[in-house]
Amino acid sequence: RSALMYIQELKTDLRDVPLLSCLESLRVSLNNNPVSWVQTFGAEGLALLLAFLRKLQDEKEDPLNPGIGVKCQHEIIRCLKAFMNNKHGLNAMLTSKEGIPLLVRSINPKVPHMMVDVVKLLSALCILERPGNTHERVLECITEQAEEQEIERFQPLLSGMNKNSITLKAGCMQLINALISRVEELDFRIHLRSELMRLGLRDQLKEVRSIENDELKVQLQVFEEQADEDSEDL
Amino acid sequence: DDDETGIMDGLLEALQSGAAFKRK
Repeated sequence: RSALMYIQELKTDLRDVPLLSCLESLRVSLNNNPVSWVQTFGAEGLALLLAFLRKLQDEKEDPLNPGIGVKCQHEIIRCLKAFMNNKHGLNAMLTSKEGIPLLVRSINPKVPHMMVDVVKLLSALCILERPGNTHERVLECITEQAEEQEIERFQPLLSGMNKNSITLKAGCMQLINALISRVEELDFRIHLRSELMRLGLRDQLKEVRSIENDELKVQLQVFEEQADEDSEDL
Repeated sequence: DDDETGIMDGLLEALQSGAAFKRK
């Protein structure tokens, strides 16, 4: 199918299994076609994906077909990753007003396998070297989302750390590291760490240190080394 | 290069290995 055919299809009122199968096939196309294909899919295709993501996030689960909504959301996240894997897609995502807020809204500790992908994408956006400081936008969206839910802004990340999934623990630490390490002001980095520690990261770190997992160990080491360096500088 | 692909893959790899956090 051409990029335009997907756009046409996403404009129809797809739902449940047909939507999932369209998204799965779109993800394969986004991953395997040349950049020009992704460019044709472009901002219009992105806007359609994001509109579906928002709609699925707002919808209650269908008792007749439980889990399908979450599967579709996760597939959209995978499509977004494939879409952003080149300059055109990435720029379209960063230009879009809804992109980062909706990704942040997808941080859902109740769906650990999807949350892993979301926190990893957000951490990748945080470390982009470009004007406009994406890490600041990500942190702003995390703050706004938490205000809306009336929770502490890092609570979802701490809840993710608390899940059994080691990959999710590593992903959450990765986002924490990406958010903190890109902050230029020493005081603010220290502030963010103490906010996280106060919220329960201190206890979590004691627990996760004993887990034998390379990915997690790398992130713990980064967190501790940077915290030590900042303490010394202070 | 406008046709550059694998941007996300590269960033994710650098994050996972810790290379993205090396201080300059």
